[in-house]
Amino acid sequence: SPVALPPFFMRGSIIQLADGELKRVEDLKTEDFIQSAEISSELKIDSSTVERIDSGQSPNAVVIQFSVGELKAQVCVEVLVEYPFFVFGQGWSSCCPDRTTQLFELSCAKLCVGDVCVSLTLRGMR
Amino acid sequence: VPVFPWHSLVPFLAPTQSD
Repeated sequence: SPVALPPFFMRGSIIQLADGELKRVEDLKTEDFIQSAEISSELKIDSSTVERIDSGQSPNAVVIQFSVGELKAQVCVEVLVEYPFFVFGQGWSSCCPDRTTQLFELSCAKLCVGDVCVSLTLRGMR
Repeated sequence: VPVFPWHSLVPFLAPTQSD
């Protein structure tokens, strides 16, 4: 059965940065995420390194294991193969870039083990 | 035209102990 895709990854989607600036999703840069998180009182950017990519429960899904932050917390997420992550210094990347381009018209690189993705954590966690 | 917040594009993966 078809899974609803997040609408904001569609090429041309308008994204509001923390300072109010509007950009298209395909024009976002690493600095946009870093600067938005710096302004945010609640959110903090973490570096999440792809450790493993395995098949998921369904043919269109993958399980990605990340090593998150300085503590290298191991976190697994199951996503559709076309789900894009933002890789530091590289931009949008997914496990199946052809499918991401087909569905979202969003140019993507291939997400690989060792890639470092932008992720978020809460500030002030103790 | 809908406008989406920047943080909806980034996965929320894990809380950290620091900060």
